[in-house]
Amino acid sequence: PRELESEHLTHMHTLDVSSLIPSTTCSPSTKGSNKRASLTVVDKHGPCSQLNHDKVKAPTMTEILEQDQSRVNSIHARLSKKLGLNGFHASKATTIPAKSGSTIGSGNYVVTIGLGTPKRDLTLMFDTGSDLTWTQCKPCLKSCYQQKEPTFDPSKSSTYSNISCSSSVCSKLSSATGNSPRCSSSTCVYAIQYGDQSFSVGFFSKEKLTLTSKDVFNNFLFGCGENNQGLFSGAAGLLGLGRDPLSLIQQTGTKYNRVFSYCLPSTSSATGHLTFGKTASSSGAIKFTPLSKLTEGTSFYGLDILGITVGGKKLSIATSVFSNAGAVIDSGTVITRLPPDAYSALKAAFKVAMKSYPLTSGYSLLDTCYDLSKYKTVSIPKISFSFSGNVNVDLDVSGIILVPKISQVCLAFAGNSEDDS
Amino acid sequence: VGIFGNVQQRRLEVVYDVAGGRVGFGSAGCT
Repeated sequence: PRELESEHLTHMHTLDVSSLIPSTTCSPSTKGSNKRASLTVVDKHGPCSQLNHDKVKAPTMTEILEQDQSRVNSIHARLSKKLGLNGFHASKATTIPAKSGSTIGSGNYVVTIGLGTPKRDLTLMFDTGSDLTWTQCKPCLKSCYQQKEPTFDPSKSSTYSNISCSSSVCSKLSSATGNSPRCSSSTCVYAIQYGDQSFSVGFFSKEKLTLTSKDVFNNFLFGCGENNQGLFSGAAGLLGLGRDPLSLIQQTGTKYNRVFSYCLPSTSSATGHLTFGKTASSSGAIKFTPLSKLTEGTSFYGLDILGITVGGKKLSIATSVFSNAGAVIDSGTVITRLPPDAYSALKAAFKVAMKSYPLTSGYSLLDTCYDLSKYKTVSIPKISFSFSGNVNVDLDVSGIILVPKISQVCLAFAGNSEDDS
Repeated sequence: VGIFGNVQQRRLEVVYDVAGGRVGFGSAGCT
């Protein structure tokens, strides 16, 4: 019995059911806040977010998951196009219309940066799945959605200037946005559209960017949005952290050597950090996996998944299941998507480990949910991912389950619809 | 394409070494 108990402790997370209910008050972490070039990361709709006020209605978790699927469809479409895959069936994609005041794949996290002279604080969603940084700009020639902070007014900044159409950087917009730049009165105009049909169109510009008081970048290239519609939920715009030459990472590469890191908070009432440059912790205890060759030439960050372990047992999944599909890591997608065979195996093993608890109905794209309302404590199997380079990553318990309510606690994974996606 | 989403990244320190062509994971950086 002692050995069994020891094995149970090693391979299971045991926690109070009451701890699954998110707090309504902010408990900020001090970690990262005093680091060089470190910004505080908050859940856009949690109590730590300045956007979490009555001005903008927060989406329900069902809406968040529906929007998550449109982001996934968009990533599949963009990668299929870039990789020249034939198997992508565009007609299967779900298009969810953009709604003003709602969100773009709204499991997104936000950080606050400074723009212009004098500096204006702007809260932007950060996104490793796109490249161009943009914010809404006055005079909002066509349209702007409602945002929490005052809209950036370039006429009140002494360091703002437009990029001309003849500039070589104007042509770089094609790869950063997927759309060719246009020209308006010899000023370079960008257009970017996201998977949910949200979009931003405006002047391609340069301006002083302030990350922290010691991290200031003159002539930062960004989009000054004059026509913005969609699911941005009160944020002033988007911070593009992809790999394209126009992304923030490449533009600040001289100072930070194209290294950045983040910690996402475990609940909506906690804070994390987004840090630029190498830090002490980003070298020592970190296990690195090489970027996948699959995403070479794209702005995505590709990973090679080799296997999954549930409750201490490695799942029997052929490595070809993962290698045929490929994978990317994305800060804006909420729920991990797996090839169908891998998801089936994960779900089956999770169900075995959770057999003591009553199953209940599914929740949106999550099909494995439990009613834990009659329990004080619960044991959830540990899950770890193996990546190439002999890297094993143990997920936090907050990365295994999603809790719409205590009577519906769900395995936080979903399967793709096809083996090669 | 599989996608490693942000729920699964919670409380992991995720390091993007773009110049080095690698992504790192650590669990100690967020505690």
